[in-house]
Amino acid sequence: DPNMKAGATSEGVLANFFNSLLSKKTGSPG
Amino acid sequence: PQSELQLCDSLIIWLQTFNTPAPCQDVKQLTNGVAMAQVLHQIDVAWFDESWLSRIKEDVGDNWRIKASNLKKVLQGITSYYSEFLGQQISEELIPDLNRITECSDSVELGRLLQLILGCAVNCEKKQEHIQNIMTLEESVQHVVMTAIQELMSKEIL
Repeated sequence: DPNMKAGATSEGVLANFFNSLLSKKTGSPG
Repeated sequence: PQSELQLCDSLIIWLQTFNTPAPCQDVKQLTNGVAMAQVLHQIDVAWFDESWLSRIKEDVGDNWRIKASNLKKVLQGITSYYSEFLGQQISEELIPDLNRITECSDSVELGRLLQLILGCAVNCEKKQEHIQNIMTLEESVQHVVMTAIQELMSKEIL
């Protein structure tokens, strides 16, 4: 189903983005 | 590119997840700065502490002077959080025109202010909690939030 595929891709993009944000170091200079 | 209005609407939905004592259902309710200040207090209670929050007047009504004063304190608080805690300077183009929020409840400018609050949430020490919370929102809202964060990141001045 192309719709499901598109949805999964979109979800994947969001999950990737937010997960990478989670692993990013907090912006505090120290 | 997402419209500026979509930015404001989606960030209001995100803001509602904080369950602030002050209402934040629409643009009008946010223009007095009270709910935004309460959200900042939840984001970093050590920085936006009780003393800071107490300087935000809650009984605003239609008094535009108090609204303007509250919004100014909110923006000043955010600016110092970025510069002193995050070690960043906010790009000029991301700074909202507070007069337009006070005078005509401008959604575009309010969206800019909410975007800066979002930046505080995803960079603070409790960012994990905030990001996971964002990930529970409707997908269309998440997309707008993602784009807003990407814009902040692309304009970071260290």
